[in-house]
Amino acid sequence: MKIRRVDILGFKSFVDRISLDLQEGVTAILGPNGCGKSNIVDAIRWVMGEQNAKHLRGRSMEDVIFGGSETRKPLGMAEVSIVFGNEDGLAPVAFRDYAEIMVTRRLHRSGESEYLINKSPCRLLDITELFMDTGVGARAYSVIEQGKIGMILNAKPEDRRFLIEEAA
Amino acid sequence: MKIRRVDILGFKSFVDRISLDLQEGVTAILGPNGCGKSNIVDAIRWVMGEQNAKHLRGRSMEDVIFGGSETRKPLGMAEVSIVFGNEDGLAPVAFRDYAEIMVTRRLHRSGESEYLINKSPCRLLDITELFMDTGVGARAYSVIEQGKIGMILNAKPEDRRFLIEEAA
Amino acid sequence: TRKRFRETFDLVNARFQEVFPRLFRGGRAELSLTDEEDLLETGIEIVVQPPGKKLQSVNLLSGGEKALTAVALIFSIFLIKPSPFCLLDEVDAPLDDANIGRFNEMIHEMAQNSQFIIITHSKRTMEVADTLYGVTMEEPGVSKIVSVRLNDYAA
Amino acid sequence: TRKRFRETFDLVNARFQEVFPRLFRGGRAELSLTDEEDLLETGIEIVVQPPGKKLQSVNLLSGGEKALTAVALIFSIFLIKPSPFCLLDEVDAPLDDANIGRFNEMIHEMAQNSQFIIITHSKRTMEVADTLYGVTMEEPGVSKIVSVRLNDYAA
Ligand SMILES: Nc1ncnc2c1ncn2[C@@H]1O[C@H](COP(=O)(O)OP(=O)(O)OP(=O)(O)O)[C@@H](O)[C@H]1O
Ligand SMILES: Nc1ncnc2c1ncn2[C@@H]1O[C@H](COP(=O)(O)OP(=O)(O)OP(=O)(O)O)[C@@H](O)[C@H]1O
Ligand SMILES: [Mg+2]
Ligand SMILES: [Mg+2]
Repeated sequence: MKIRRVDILGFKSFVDRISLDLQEGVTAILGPNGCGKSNIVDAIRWVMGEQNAKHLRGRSMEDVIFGGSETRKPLGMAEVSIVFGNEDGLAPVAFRDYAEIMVTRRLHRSGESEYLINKSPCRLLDITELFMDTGVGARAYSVIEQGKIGMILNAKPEDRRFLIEEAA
Repeated sequence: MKIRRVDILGFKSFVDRISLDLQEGVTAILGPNGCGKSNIVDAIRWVMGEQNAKHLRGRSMEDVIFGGSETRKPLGMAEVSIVFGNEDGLAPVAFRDYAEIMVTRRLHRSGESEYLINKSPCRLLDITELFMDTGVGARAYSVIEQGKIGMILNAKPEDRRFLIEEAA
Repeated sequence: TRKRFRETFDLVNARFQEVFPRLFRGGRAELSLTDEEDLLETGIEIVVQPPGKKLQSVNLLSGGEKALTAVALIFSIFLIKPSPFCLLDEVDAPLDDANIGRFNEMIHEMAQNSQFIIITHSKRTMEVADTLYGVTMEEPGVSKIVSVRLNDYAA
Repeated sequence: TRKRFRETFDLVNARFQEVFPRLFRGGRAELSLTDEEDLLETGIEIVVQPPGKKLQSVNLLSGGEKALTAVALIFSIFLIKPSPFCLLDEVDAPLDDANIGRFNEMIHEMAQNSQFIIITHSKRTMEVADTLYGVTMEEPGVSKIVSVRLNDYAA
């Protein structure tokens, strides 16, 4: 299942809703320091189920909600949606007839979380199962965060086996 | 005391003797990956008294001796000399009449170390004292190794005080 | 699972021994298990010899050589079990121009089957991308995404 | 020494509050002691607000913002107690062009009193250096140093 689009609203520095259409092949993302490029990577990991705020450079998950700027007030909710195209028919049986599958995650400042598939509320478990069944989950070797490439060589030998385990 | 020149022979990838003349102002060192740029930094730290092989990316100090290549046999000794100009008269009393002060360090594969000041054998203690008296020692904030700039922000607050301590 | 680990390890290792010399334009490298007897706990050692140099511990490698070695391993795993997409954030930062070129060549081959999203500051990487997006912050603290053509950016 | 630590800390802190907005073209930052009572054990906290953004914990900063903040601190200490020379190995790697420009401006000011040796892959840094040396490895594994003029390198 290819990623067709990512919609981000209220997540980190994306206070206004943005839509990132993703094509085949290689997409390069560029821009000055601090403009939000790595925040896009965080948004994709988050909507795919990342539960550890530290993996998103935060101290608590509330840190991913837009916290305000010189000109904008903080927001009360972060929302990221990822839209997959079902061309290769890899979708689980329940979604066989859909051309697209949209996974949405919301976090309110109250701490309340929402998960939706095709705009229909579901549980976190349904999302993780969907990603597992389709093999689309963000595997350790398919997302390399900024500055993390060096960890592979610096790691102890026992701390590298997870790479093989995830592929096995 | 400004650095006038660094001579490197048998240290890491500098199997043939090289001489690096250093000018005033800003010197930029460039070249492809793995060609030896950071090895120059290691050589300067080493001749200034670095005793911990791990700070030079080695496992034991013997790792700094040229270990051979496809076309060259390993060497039996590494030698680095650093030449300081005494224009500002900062040299300790014993060296007040010298225009230049040369500090040399050698390591033999046998494990035997040699230290020389102006080609005259001396002890490691004489070298560390010379660097302390002249304030030329490689302070933590005057040598930033490759990839290490991030450590300052990632460090625990207690692990940052050494920067102030070294300047105090 | 012990069997699957062993099989996957062997496949990745074989691939790694091809990918490394391709990215480094020579040299050789391989993976080894620290404990062949205990496949559930064993660690994975990496042995590297850049072209023309001698075999030595990975810690003596340069910053760029370490990064490219890690990239070779990641690409090897990816080739054995491709993911539908791959996100790389400034992975090309420590690489020189020649290495960036070979890095991008391999990415474009793998991108025929998987989507690659690469965050980069490198003009060389941007020049060979299929699609370019710029992230801007005209209003401080507020991110926006724009489509980019390379001549805009280079100007 | 408690007194000297306090004095040095205050001097560096004052400098840091000037250097940060200079490198970031705005914003503010300051150091604070985690334990004002215990100057022998206290840690040093860094509080940062990039221009136009809100004050937040340093971990949310971008890779380039973190690097530039660390550089601002290093430069502040250097300005309070200059060393005769300073070695920087690929410190400009995560910085974008605009930040590299301001980084180099400050280096050139400090270089009037101290020698700066900068290892870099950035053409912008090379363009403003006083002296350029290239390190080559024509014979694999064997390093050589050559004088470089920028037109040679760019060619
Ligand atoms: N919850 C939040 N609210 C508002 N701004 C945030 C929030 N979380 C992070 N930011 C801001 O996002 C910026 C970091 O963005 P990001 O890491 O994506 O930058 P980048 O484009 O990857 O830059 P670089 O090229 O330096 O790596 C920081 O300035 C940070 O202040
Ligand atoms: N004792 C030694 N004998 C021979 N070669 C060595 C020795 N120690 C290190 N090397 C070689 O030196 C090379 C690393 O050099 P260095 O770290 O200076 O590269 P660099 O120019 O800084 O590259 P980069 O731009 O990637 O950081 C490695 O290839 C390593 O194999
Ligand atoms: Mg980033
Ligand atoms: Mg290096």
